[in-house]
Amino acid sequence: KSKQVKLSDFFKV
Amino acid sequence: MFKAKLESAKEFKKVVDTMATLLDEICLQVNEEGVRAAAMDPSHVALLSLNIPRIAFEDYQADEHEIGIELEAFKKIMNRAKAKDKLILELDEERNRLNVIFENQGKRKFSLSLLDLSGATTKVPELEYHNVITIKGDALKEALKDADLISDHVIMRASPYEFKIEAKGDLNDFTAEFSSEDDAIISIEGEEEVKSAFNLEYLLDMVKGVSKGDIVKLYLGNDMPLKMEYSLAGCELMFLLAPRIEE
Repeated sequence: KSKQVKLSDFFKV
Repeated sequence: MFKAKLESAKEFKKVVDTMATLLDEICLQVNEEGVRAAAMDPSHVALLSLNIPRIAFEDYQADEHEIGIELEAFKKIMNRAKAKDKLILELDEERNRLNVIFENQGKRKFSLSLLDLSGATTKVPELEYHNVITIKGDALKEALKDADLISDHVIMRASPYEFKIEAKGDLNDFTAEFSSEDDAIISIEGEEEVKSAFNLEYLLDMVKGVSKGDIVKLYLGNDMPLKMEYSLAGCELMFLLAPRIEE
């Protein structure tokens, strides 16, 4: 099972 | 002032179509160097950045302005572009509108009411990637459409010589394989094997404007956002897409 993560998990937005 | 003329309204329609599939609105930042914009989709999964250097325009005059546009309305107007229409974009500061003019046998002018999106600009982050795949746009698009028959997401894998797109369904599955020898591949760079999973609906939206002859650059890491770049008629598009991660 995989879940969608957000771009904010990788850099400050 | 801002007044810019593009050779082909029809080509620019593809850019607006692509922006409108991901975003509701965008703030164009114009200055003497050209037009830039960047925004995230409402769910913060994808980011789109647009850069149109002034050299892409037939005529170009601009001071600094922020032009906030509702993309659904802009898309509807751009859908009226005909084969030989040139496109003039012109800021009417007094009425706070963007004039969208199709120039051919005469001029057809729409005035698009502007949104106040000042301060809503998105910074584009610099991410580091070691694997870069340069691939023909139609090959990528067809592989994504194939995968769409099987699942709602894909796994992209890259090694120094190979690029794969895999989709797994409950019963059936699909794999697209491209080696550096294949016609579809311009180049594959990278020294390690990486893989990330991505939602297909977003990927299909991102390649919406791509057609035969367009070249797409993919930057891939391990459970990292995908970076995608391509140009349409001198307009440079860049996307970031957050991955799906194993729970």
